[in-house]
Amino acid sequence: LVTGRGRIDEALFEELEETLIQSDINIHTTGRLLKVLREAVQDERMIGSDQVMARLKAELTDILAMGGSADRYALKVGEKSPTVYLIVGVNGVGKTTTIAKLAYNLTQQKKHVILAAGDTFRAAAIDQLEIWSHRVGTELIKHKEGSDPASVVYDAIKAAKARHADYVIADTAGRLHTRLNLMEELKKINRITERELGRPADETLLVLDATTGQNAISQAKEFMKAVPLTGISLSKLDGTARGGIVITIADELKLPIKLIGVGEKQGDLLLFDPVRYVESLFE
Amino acid sequence: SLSDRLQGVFKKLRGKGRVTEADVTEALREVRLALLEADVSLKVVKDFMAKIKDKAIGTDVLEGLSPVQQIVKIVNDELVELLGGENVGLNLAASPPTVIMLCGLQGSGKTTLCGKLAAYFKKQGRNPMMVACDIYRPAAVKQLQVLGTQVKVPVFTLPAESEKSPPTIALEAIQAAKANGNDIVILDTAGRLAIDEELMDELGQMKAWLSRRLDPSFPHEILLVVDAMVGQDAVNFAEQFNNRLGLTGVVMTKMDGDSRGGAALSVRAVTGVPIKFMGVSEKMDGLEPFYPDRLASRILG
Ligand SMILES: Nc1nc2c(ncn2[C@@H]2O[C@H](COP(=O)(O)OP(=O)(O)OP(=O)(O)O)[C@@H](O)[C@H]2O)c(=O)[nH]1
Ligand SMILES: Nc1nc2c(ncn2[C@@H]2O[C@H](COP(=O)(O)OP(=O)(O)OP(=O)(O)O)[C@@H](O)[C@H]2O)c(=O)[nH]1
Ligand SMILES: [Mg+2]
Ligand SMILES: [Mg+2]
Repeated sequence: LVTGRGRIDEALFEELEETLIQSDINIHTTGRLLKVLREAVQDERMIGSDQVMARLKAELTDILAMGGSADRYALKVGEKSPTVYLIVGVNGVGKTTTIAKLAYNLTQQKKHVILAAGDTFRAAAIDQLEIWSHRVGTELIKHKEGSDPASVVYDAIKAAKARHADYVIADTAGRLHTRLNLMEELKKINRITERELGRPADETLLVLDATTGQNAISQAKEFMKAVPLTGISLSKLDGTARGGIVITIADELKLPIKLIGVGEKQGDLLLFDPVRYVESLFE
Repeated sequence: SLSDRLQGVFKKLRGKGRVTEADVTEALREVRLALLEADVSLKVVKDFMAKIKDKAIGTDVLEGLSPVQQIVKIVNDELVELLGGENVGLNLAASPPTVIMLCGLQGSGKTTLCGKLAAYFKKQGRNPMMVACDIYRPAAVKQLQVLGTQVKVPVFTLPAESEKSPPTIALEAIQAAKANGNDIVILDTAGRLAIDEELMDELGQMKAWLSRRLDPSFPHEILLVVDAMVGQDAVNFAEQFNNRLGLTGVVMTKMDGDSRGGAALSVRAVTGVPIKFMGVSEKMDGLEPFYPDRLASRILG
C-alpha cells in the first residue's frame, strides 16, 4: 500500500478509503476520518502521502487508545480476591478458547485460577472446558448439563473464596443478542455474580470474532445494555480479517479492546496494543 | 430501508422538474452505502453498482412516474438474480452413499449443521451417518456424538489413540457406511483459516482420497459453512476454499441474528456457487432452504 513519499491526490484518498472499508471499519467512521485527513492536508499544508498516512495512523491510534494510558488495556485485578472475569458473546466467537488462554497466562504467573463451566446448554461445552482445565492445570467448577448457569458461577466464586483462589473465570453459552430470553439469563448471571462478590465482575469481556462485519456494533450495544462490559477480546486476528469494526466501537461506545486472540493454542493471547494493531491495518 | 433513503434523496431534488442522470447518480450513492453497511465486500459492491448503473439511468427511470420504486426494483431484481434466482437443492448420488463434506472457518457452525443435516435426512426416511473428522478441537468428537444421540443418527469416530488423519477417518467411515447400509455420509471437519496451508492441504487430500481411492463421484457435495455476520473477509476465504476444493454449495448459519447477511452475496459473487441452506437456530430443526428474494430484502434493509 502507501509507502514512501507519494503525491497527495484523489487516488490516494480512494486507496485509503478502500483499505479502511476492507478492514471492516464502518463506512461512516471511514468518511469522518477521510474528512479529517482532507482538512489536515489543507490546514497543515501537507505535501507527501507519508504525512497523510502518519496522520491517519495517529487518528486511528487515538480512537483505540481512548485517551488512556497503557494500563487501560491491562486486565483489572479485584480489590479483594478472587478477581472475577465474566466472558460473554455470541455463538462461536472464541469465548471458551479465550478463557483457556487467560487461564494459561495466569497459571504461568503462578496464580490460583478456578474456571466456571457456565455454558450448561451446548453439546459438550462442559467437556470442552474440562479438557482445557486439565491441559492448563486449573480447577473447574461444573454442574450437570442443563443446570442453571448462574448457580455454577455462584459455586465457583464460593469455592474460590473458600480455597483462597486468586481468579475465577466464568464461561457462558454463546447467545445471539437478538434472543431476549438469553440476554435475560445473562443479566441474572451478572446479578448473582455481583451479589456473591459484593461488587460487579472485575472484567466483563465481550469476545468478538475478527471476521465479523458491521453486526459487531449491534452485538456490543446490546450486550452493553444487558451487562456492564469492561472491554473487548478480539479473536481470530491470525486470519486475514482485521476486525476494524472495533474502531467504531471504541469511538462510539468507548469500549476498550483489551485482548487479542491470534491462534487456537493456549499461548495465543496478547494484550491489545493499538500502535501495532493500526500498523497491521496497512501491512 | 433502502426505499426510505432513496425517498429522502429524491425529496431534496424535487421541484426541479424531471429527474436527471445526476439525480440518479446521487441516489445510487445511497445504494452503495446500503450494500456496504450490509457487509457486502467492496469489490462485489463495485461490480454490482457498475451492473445496475446503465439500467438506473435509463429512460424508464428518468421518465417514469416513480424513480424511487424503479431503482429499488432494479436493485432488488439484480440482487435476487446474483444470489441465484431460486432455491437449489443438494446433489444426491445415483446409488448410495451420498457423501457430503462440510468445511469453513472456526466457529462457523459446521458441527451443528452436521447434526441438522442428519436430522433433515432422517426425517426424509433416509439412513444418514455423521463422521467426526475434527481431531483437533477439544471435545469436538464428543460434541458430534451428543448431537448424534439427540437426532438418533450414528456417529463414526476413531479413537484418538489411533492417530489416524482426517482423510483416513473419512475413508474408513465410508467403508463402514457401505457395510452398514447408511445412504448419506456427512463429514464434519475442523474449522481452519483459508491461509493455513497445511490444513487446507488436508482438506484437499480428503477430497482427493475420496474421489481417487473410493469413487470419482465422491464427495457429491462440498459445502462451505459461513457465519451470516462475516464482513469484508468473506471474499478472501470463500475464494481460497473454492480454488482449493471446488465447492458445490454454501450454507449461511446464524441467520436468526440481525446481521444483514451481505457476506452471502460476496460469497456467491466470488465463487458462483449456490447457497443451499440457512441455519436459523441452535436446535437440530433449525435448518431452512435458502430463498434469494428473502435475503435480497434483508440485505437492502
Ligand atoms: N484461528 C483462531 N481460532 C480461534 C481463536 N479463538 C478461538 N478459535 C477457534 O474458534 C472456534 C470456536 O471457539 P470456542 O472457544 O469454542 O468459541 P465459543 O465462543 O466458546 O463458542 P460457543 O460456546 O459455541 O458460543 C474453535 O475452533 C477455536 O479453536 C483465535 O484467536 N484464532
Ligand atoms: N443461533 C444460532 N447458533 C448457531 C447456528 N449454527 C450454529 N450455532 C452455534 O454456533 C456455535 C458454533 O457452532 P459449531 O457447530 O460448534 O461451529 P463449528 O464450525 O463446528 O466450530 P469449529 O469446529 O470450532 O470450527 C455453537 O454455539 C452453535 O450452537 C445457527 O444457525 N443459529
Ligand atoms: Mg464456548
Ligand atoms: Mg466443529
